[in-house]
Amino acid sequence: RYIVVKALEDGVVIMGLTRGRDTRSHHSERLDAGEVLIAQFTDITAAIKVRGRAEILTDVGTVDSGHP
Amino acid sequence: RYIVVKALEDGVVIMGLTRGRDTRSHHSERLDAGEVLIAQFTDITAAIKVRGRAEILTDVGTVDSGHP
Amino acid sequence: RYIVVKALEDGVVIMGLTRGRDTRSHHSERLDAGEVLIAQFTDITAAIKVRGRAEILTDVGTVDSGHP
Amino acid sequence: RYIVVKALEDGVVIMGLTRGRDTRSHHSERLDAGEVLIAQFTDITAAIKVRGRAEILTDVGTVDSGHP
Amino acid sequence: RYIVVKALEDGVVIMGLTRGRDTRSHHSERLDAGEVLIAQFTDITAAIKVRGRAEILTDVGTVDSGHP
Amino acid sequence: RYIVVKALEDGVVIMGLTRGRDTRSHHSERLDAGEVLIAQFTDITAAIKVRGRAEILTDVGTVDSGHP
Amino acid sequence: RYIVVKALEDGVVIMGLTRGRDTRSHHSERLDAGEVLIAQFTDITAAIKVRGRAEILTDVGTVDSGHP
Amino acid sequence: RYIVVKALEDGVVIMGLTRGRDTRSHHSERLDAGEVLIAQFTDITAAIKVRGRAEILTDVGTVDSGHP
Amino acid sequence: RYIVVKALEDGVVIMGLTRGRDTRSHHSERLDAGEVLIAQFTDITAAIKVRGRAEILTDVGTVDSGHP
Amino acid sequence: RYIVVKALEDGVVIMGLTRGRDTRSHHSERLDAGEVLIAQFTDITAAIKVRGRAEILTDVGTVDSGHP
Amino acid sequence: RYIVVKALEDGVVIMGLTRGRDTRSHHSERLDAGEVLIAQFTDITAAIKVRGRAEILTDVGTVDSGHP
Ligand SMILES: N[C@@H](Cc1c[nH]c2ccccc12)C(=O)O
Ligand SMILES: N[C@@H](Cc1c[nH]c2ccccc12)C(=O)O
Ligand SMILES: N[C@@H](Cc1c[nH]c2ccccc12)C(=O)O
Ligand SMILES: N[C@@H](Cc1c[nH]c2ccccc12)C(=O)O
Ligand SMILES: N[C@@H](Cc1c[nH]c2ccccc12)C(=O)O
Ligand SMILES: N[C@@H](Cc1c[nH]c2ccccc12)C(=O)O
Ligand SMILES: N[C@@H](Cc1c[nH]c2ccccc12)C(=O)O
Ligand SMILES: N[C@@H](Cc1c[nH]c2ccccc12)C(=O)O
Ligand SMILES: N[C@@H](Cc1c[nH]c2ccccc12)C(=O)O
Ligand SMILES: N[C@@H](Cc1c[nH]c2ccccc12)C(=O)O
Ligand SMILES: N[C@@H](Cc1c[nH]c2ccccc12)C(=O)O
Repeated sequence: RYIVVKALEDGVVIMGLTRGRDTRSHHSERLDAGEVLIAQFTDITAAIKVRGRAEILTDVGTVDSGHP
Repeated sequence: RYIVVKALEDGVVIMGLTRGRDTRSHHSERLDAGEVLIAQFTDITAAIKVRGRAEILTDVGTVDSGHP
Repeated sequence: RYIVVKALEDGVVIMGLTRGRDTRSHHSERLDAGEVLIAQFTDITAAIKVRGRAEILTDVGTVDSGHP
Repeated sequence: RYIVVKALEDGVVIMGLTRGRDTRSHHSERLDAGEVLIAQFTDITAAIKVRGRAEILTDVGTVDSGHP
Repeated sequence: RYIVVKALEDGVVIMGLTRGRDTRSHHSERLDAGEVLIAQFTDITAAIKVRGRAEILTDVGTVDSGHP
Repeated sequence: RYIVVKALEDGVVIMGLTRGRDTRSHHSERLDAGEVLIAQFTDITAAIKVRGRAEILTDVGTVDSGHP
Repeated sequence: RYIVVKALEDGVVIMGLTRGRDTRSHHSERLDAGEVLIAQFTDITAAIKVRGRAEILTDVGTVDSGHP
Repeated sequence: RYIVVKALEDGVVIMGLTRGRDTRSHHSERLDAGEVLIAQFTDITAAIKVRGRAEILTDVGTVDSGHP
Repeated sequence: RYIVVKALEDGVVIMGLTRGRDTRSHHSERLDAGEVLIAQFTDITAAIKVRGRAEILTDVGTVDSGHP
Repeated sequence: RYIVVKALEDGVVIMGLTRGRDTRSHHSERLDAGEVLIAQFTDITAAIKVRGRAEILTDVGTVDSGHP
Repeated sequence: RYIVVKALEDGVVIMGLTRGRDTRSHHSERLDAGEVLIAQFTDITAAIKVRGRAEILTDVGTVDSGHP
């Protein structure tokens, strides 16, 4: 299962949060305006946090993050 | 399986509650307005509690948490 | 599989009932108005009971609990 | 797989009937008006009987039990 | 997989017929008007017979048993 | 997987035919008007034959057996 | 997986053809008008041939066999 | 998975082609007008060829073979 | 999983291309106008090439090959 | 899972890219106008690149490659 | 599971990001205008990043990357 994130501005941040007893960011991917990340949930990544203006497509619906 | 939480105000709290005989919060993620968390159910997390104004998308429908 | 419970008043109670030969409450989660719990069925929880005014979303439909 | 039972009056009874060669009630859950039980089929429970006025939601449809 | 039976009169009978080389009734559940039984197919029960006026909901459709 | 048979007259016969190299009737269930049988395919039953006026519901559609 | 065959005349023949390197008829079921056979594919039966006027319901559609 | 072939003329031929490194016909079934064959893919049959006028129903759609 | 190819002219060629590190044709099936081949993907066949005028039905849609 | 490629001009190239730590082309299939390739993803092929004018059908939608 | 990327300009870049504790680019595929890449998620690739103007089709929806 994956999600799709399209950055609507520069400096959008997508953080992968760890699976397991600890919940910390193991990776931060920066996207500039127009860039797209398609990211899975994995043995490593159990939650994903998005900061900045972006369009986020998922199995349970679509949301826009950031300030419109 | 995951849920999507988009904060509609600052200081939204998403608590992961433990799987197993004990039910306690193992992690509390804070979201500020516009931030989005996409969080799975895992070996660690068997329930998720949301406090504050947020849009929550799930497989069984969408709800808004907090006070409108 | 999980359900979504959104409290429509303070003091909504969500009880997890045990799996197995005995059926007793192993945990009681309290929700105040606007708080949302997304709770799975697990090795521990085979039934869930809800008291108080709440909106409950499930795979088999949506109901409101409590007195309207 | 689970069912949802919403009590429409006090004293609704939900009986779990045993799996296996014997069919007897292993547990009787009482619901008062407005209370909701979401109950799975399990290694223990192979049939569920409902007495009293209630709304019952299942994968195969919805019925009202009791006398209208 | 389960079926739902809602009794429309007193004395509805739901018989579980055995799985295996022999086909006999291992259990007979009586329902009075308004009572509902939600019954699975199991290692024990490979066929179910219903006598009396009842509404029967299944994965392959709904029928009314008995004499209208 | 199961089928549903509702007898529309007395003396409807539902035969279970054996699985394996031999095809013979291992059981014959008689239904009287209004009675309903919900019967699975099993390790024992690989084909089902219906004689008499009945409504038959299956995953691949509904037919009426017998002479209208 | 199964098919449903409803005979529209007397003497409809349903042949089960063997699974494996050889393809021969291992069983021939005769249906008279109005009789219905619900037959699975099995370890023994890998093809089914129908002769005579019948209505045949399957997962991939419905056909009438025989001469109209 | 199976296909359904209904012969629209006499002498329709349905060939089973072998699974494996070799591709040859292991069986040829002849159908006369109105006869129906419901044939699976198996450990033996990896392709099926149809000659003559027939209606062919499959999971991916329906075609008519032969010259109209 | 299989595809359906109906030849719209004589001499349509359906090539099975090998699975594995090498990609060569292991079999070429010729179809004349009106003939239909229903062909699976297998341990041997990982790609299928069609030359000539034909109607091709698949899980992902229908195309016509050849020159119209 | 497979894709369907129909060449709309001569010299369409379909490259299979290797699965694993290295990503190189292991095979290049040339299609002339009207030819169709139905190609799976395999232990060998984890990505597919298409050059030239072609219609491409997939589970996630249809695109035309090349210059219109 | 795979995605489809159709380049709408020259020099579109599709980066495969590694699965596991480290997140780095293991391969960068360049597409020129009109070229199409159909790329799976694999043991190696757990996220995919797209730079430049392209149409991206996925199971959760379609987006255009780059500057319109
Ligand atoms: N480390 C947590 C990450 C997580 C997933 N879902 C969550 C919901 C709330 C809080 C944390 C989480 C886990 O593996 O479960
Ligand atoms: N520790 C509990 C958490 C839980 C899941 N669903 C619940 C419903 C009600 C109360 C608690 C829970 C469990 O693993 O089952
Ligand atoms: N302990 C019971 C809990 C339960 C599940 N479903 C029920 C229905 C009715 C009564 C009790 C139950 C069990 O594991 O099965
Ligand atoms: N003990 C029975 C309970 C049961 C399930 N479905 C039924 C239908 C009819 C009668 C009894 C049952 C069993 O395990 O199978
Ligand atoms: N003992 C039979 C019960 C049964 C199931 N389906 C049937 C259909 C017809 C007759 C009997 C049956 C069996 O296990 O298979
Ligand atoms: N004994 C046969 C019963 C059967 C199933 N499907 C059939 C179709 C035709 C004839 C017989 C059958 C078998 O196990 O396969
Ligand atoms: N014995 C053949 C029967 C068969 C199945 N499908 C067919 C299609 C054509 C010809 C024969 C068959 C087999 O097991 O495969
Ligand atoms: N012997 C071939 C049969 C076959 C299946 N699909 C095909 C497509 C083209 C040519 C041959 C085939 C195989 O097992 O794969
Ligand atoms: N031998 C190749 C055949 C193949 C499948 N899909 C492809 C796509 C492109 C090129 C070759 C192929 C393989 O097993 O993978
Ligand atoms: N060798 C790569 C091929 C690949 C698949 N999907 C990709 C996406 C981007 C770049 C390369 C790839 C792998 O097995 O994963
Ligand atoms: N190496 C990471 C790649 C990744 C997948 N999804 C992500 C989301 C955010 C950040 C990194 C990732 C992993 O295997 O999980």
